[in-house]
Amino acid sequence: CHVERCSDEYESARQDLGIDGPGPHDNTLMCTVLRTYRHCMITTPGCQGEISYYSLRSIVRRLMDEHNCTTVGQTVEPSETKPRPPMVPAICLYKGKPVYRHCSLFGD
Amino acid sequence: PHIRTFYEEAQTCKVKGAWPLVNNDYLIVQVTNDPVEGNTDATATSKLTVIVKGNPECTSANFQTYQAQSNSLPGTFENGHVTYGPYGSLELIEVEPGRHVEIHIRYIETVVIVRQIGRYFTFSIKMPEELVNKTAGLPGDVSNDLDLCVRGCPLSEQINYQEYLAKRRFARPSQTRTSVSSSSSSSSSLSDSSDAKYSSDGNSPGEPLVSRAYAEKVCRASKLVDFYFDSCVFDLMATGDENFTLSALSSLQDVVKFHPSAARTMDNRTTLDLYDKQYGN
Repeated sequence: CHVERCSDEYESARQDLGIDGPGPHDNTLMCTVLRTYRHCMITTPGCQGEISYYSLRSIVRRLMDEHNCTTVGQTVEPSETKPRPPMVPAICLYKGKPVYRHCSLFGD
Repeated sequence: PHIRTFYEEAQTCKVKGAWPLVNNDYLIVQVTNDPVEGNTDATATSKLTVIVKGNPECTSANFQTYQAQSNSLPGTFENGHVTYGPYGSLELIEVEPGRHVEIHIRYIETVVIVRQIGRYFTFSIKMPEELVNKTAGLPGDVSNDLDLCVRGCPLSEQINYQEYLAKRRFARPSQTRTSVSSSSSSSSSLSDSSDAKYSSDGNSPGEPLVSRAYAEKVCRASKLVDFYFDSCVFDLMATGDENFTLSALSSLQDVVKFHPSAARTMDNRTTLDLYDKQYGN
C-alpha cells in the first residue's frame, strides 16, 4: 500500500497552487487538490486492511465535506517534473496476514 | 551451527555437509557446513545458496539463484543482476560489500539476510507465517521434511550445548591453536591473568580451547543474551575464534529487527543451573 505517495502528491499540489500556508483558502482550489487526493487514494491498490489508509480516507472525506466539495470536478494533473514511479499491481503486493516468522543460522 | 527455527526452537547442531534450510513454493535455501577447527563435532556454514522461484507477473518466470562461498559474498545474483521485474519486486541489496547482503522478495514480503563473518556465514529470514510451510508438492511429497528452519535438526544431529558448557565449567583449556583470532575489539581489553585463556595440558576431544569463564566474559561484554549468549560461549570454547561473537551478535540484531516480540521475551540467559549441578563435581 503506497498511500503515502498520495499524501506527498497532495502536499505538493497545495504548494504548487499556493494554498499550503495557514488558511482560509480558496474553496475551489482546495476542492481541486482534495479531489486529486481522493482519486489517488481510491486507485491505490493493496490497501485493504491498512489502518492508515482508512484513517486518511476518512480525513479526506471530512475535509471535502468541510469545503462543500463535489466528488466530480477539476483535479490537478500530475506534474511532469515529478514522474510517478510505476504503480505496483495488486498481484505483486502481499495481501495476507501481516504475521511473520523468523529463522536464523549462525555460529558453529 | 546454532539455529533458531521458524517456530522459535533454539538448537545447536552438527549438520555436517549439505542441508536444506527452507524449501517452499517461493524459495529454496541450502547450506553446506564444514567442521570448524577445534575439539568438537561443531560445524559452520561455508556455502549458502538461495534460489528464488519464478513469479511471471512480478519478476520473471525463471528461478533466480544467489550463491555465496567462503571468501566470496557476491553483490549480485548469479547472472549479475540485482533487481528483477518492473517494480523491483525482487532486489538484492549489498549493504556492506563482502560482508552483508539482503534479498528482498517484495511480493511475499520476505527478506533474507546473509552475512560473512570471518570465513563463515550467518543467515536470517523473515517470511509471512502463512507462506512458511506452503508447498504445492505432489501428494505424499515429503520434500520439506528435512528443512532445518521448519523442523529443526534431527535428534541425532543435535548437540546439547547446555551439557557441553556444564561439563566443561571448570575445565582448563587446551592449546590447539597457536593464536586466537582477535577480530573482536573486546578481546584484548578482556584478557586478564585471572582467567586462564590457554594452557598446554593436552588436547583430548571436547576439551575447550578457551575457559568458560573467559568465554562468558567476552560474550557478556558483547551484550549478548539468552540463547545467543550461550551460543557465543559455546563457539568460543569450541574454537577460540572470537569472530563467532560477532556472528551471535548479528543474529541477535536480526531477531530484534525482524521479530521484536520474540526479543522482548528473551531471558538474560538460558538456565544452566540444572546441568551445572549435575556435572558440578
